[in-house]
Amino acid sequence: QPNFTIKDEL
Amino acid sequence: MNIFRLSGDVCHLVAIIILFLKIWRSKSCAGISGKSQLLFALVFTTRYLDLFTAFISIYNTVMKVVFLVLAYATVSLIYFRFRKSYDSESDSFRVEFLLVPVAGLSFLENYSFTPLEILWTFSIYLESVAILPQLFMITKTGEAESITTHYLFFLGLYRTLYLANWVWRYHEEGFFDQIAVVSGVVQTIFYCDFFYLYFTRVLRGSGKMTLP
Repeated sequence: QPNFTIKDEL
Repeated sequence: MNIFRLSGDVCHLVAIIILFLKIWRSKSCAGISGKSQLLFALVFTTRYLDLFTAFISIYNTVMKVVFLVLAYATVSLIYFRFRKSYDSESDSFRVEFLLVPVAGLSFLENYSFTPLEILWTFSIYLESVAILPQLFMITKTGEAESITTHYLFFLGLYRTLYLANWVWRYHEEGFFDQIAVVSGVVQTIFYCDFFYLYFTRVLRGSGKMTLP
């Protein structure tokens, strides 16, 4: 699973 | 950050500004789907809830605020200030056919069953279909002003550049966000037909894009 806690994309 | 994502964000901003200025300067929202703009405002609202809880960078925060402000400003132009020019007859796409499946899917397919994550997932799925009322309206009226097609071009280009950004990030960082990528591909596919018409009609200098 990706590091989905940090949403760094708009 | 990479050039694909940065240029994608710039295209997104350009698209939103083109639309806002078109409505503001022509004092009319003829040919514009208010429903799509409402859906985009909902996309930004449900996606940027972490505006106050997670600080990523100045750029991230500023762009989120700008997108939110412009989205709501555009919606208010359409439904309030220039509502007399709003063609609700042609803007007849049944958005509930989008919202219900998207909401259902975001509960079924997400990374974690928490409110923030489900709302983010909802915004990702919704964004991939949010332009459909606008594209439907164009097929219904059979034409679109060239400025509207430029708006759609940059809007379609932005997610296409994000696909390149995801390829790059997978290659460079091993980053892979399946939900965002799958939705982004679906979203870009919806623009393919428009891109074909844009390159064959609008850029040939025929000004207005009239559908066959």
